[in-house]
Amino acid sequence: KRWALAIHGGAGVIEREKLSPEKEAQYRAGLSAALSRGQAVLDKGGTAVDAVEATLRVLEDNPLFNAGKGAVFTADGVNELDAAIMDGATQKAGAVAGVTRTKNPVSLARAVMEKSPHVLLARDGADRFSVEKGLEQVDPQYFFTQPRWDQLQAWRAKNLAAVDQTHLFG
Amino acid sequence: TVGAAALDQDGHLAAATSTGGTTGKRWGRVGDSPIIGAGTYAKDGACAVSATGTGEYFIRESAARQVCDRVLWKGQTIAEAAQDTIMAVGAIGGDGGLIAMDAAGEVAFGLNDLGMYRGTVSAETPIRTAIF
Repeated sequence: KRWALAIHGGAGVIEREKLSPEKEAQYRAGLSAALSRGQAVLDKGGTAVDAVEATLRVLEDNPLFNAGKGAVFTADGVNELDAAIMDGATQKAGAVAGVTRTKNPVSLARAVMEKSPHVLLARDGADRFSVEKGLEQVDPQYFFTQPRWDQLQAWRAKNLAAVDQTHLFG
Repeated sequence: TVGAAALDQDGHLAAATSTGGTTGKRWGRVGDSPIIGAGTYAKDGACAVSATGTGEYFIRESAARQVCDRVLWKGQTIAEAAQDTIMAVGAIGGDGGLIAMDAAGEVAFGLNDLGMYRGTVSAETPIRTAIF
């Protein structure tokens, strides 16, 4: 029987010259690992909802990608995670915004879809719902990665300089 | 941002998206990823979509839902719908990409930026990945 899976790991200014062969191989390995997980679900007759959740959990656990561990930092230096899931068979959907302690936000989105009458929960309430539904919790420090922190420092330098011209040159 | 679209053996579609947002986001900013119809959408018989990019523009264009509407109402192929939607996002200043899948499991990518990490696998085809 036919089944299919497609994924993305983010888009943007990805320049060939700046992506080393080693880094490219890491990204492709990460994508392949996620596809393999989804493939295993679908090949055994699992549902599309199970497949997209399982696939995204792999990408969320991979620090290369901007989701879960490896997420970018807000201006305040914290990680706030968003996720959504939708079941085409039922038109049910679930989403979370600004969550900080759920290891796999896509699973929290699915919990909103299946275990609440709501579609979108945000921030403190979503974090609380996650605890109440027994999803795996982590210290927010879990999401920290040095490259993302360095990106925030570069962002701060650029944007603070724009606001405060006195310190434009250090 | 990461996302997935899938067709299962019973012919059902699903989509999901997960993200940390953008570096330096403030004021409780929320992009398109958790907005059903903007960054994520699925409807059996039509399509499943996950998007990534400058979220505000994907919200304004109802990008994910737009792909499905183009398939259902305009009779476009999934490739045409994905491409025209990403062009519509670009026309108002947005950039990024999306993955889309139709009711038969046909996959399309729409992109108006330099690259998007992406991949596919199906019952008939092995795992394939691409970046540029």
